[in-house]
Amino acid sequence: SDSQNGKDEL
Amino acid sequence: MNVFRLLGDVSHLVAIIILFLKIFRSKSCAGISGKSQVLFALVFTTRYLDLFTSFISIYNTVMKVVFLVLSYATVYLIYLRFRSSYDSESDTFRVEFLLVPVAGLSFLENYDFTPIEILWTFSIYLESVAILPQLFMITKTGEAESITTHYLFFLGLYRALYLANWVWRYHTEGFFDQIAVVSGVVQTIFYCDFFYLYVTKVLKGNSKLTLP
Repeated sequence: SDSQNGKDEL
Repeated sequence: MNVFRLLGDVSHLVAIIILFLKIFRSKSCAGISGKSQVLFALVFTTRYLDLFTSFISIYNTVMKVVFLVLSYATVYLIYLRFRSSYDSESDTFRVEFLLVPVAGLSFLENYDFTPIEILWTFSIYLESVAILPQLFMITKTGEAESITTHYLFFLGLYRALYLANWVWRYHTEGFFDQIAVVSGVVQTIFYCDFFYLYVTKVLKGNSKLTLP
């Protein structure tokens, strides 16, 4: 889902 | 992980270490905006709450912890250990003019109306403007030590490299994070004027950055 976007980034 | 992302993270880390060591070794935070550093500590705190909810990788966890620790250590040096050198009279940017709109926008425009997601969005928006008190301070005093400009250069370079990372990820993975990308573009634009002065003045051998 969109809400997981970017979470692997700092 | 691509080369732009890795170089971006290294650049971010280098910036934070440069600032910490500058203050620690000179025992002075002259010319540094404590307000910007408090905002960055707030950025890391609100973004890395997922340390408690999800594990991504050892790299991810270690970097998050290092950024958190160094940001709070820097705030400690400025406001407690070397407080007498803190130039509060030049650090007069009104941070509520950043915090209120950023908080409001993070409630309005986010991926999911949950506390952790709103706080993550808040951190992304806040990061894009957190350097403004520092840039305002340099404009006000008309100068910056070259070590401070190296800090700003690596801090600006980090988000510019993330832009390249997002272009790469869009083409290779179809990954597109609208909130991060738009904020990242805004953030990088704030540094453009500084990048120009850095290349034309500091890299030409001037010991200080002085504004015309």
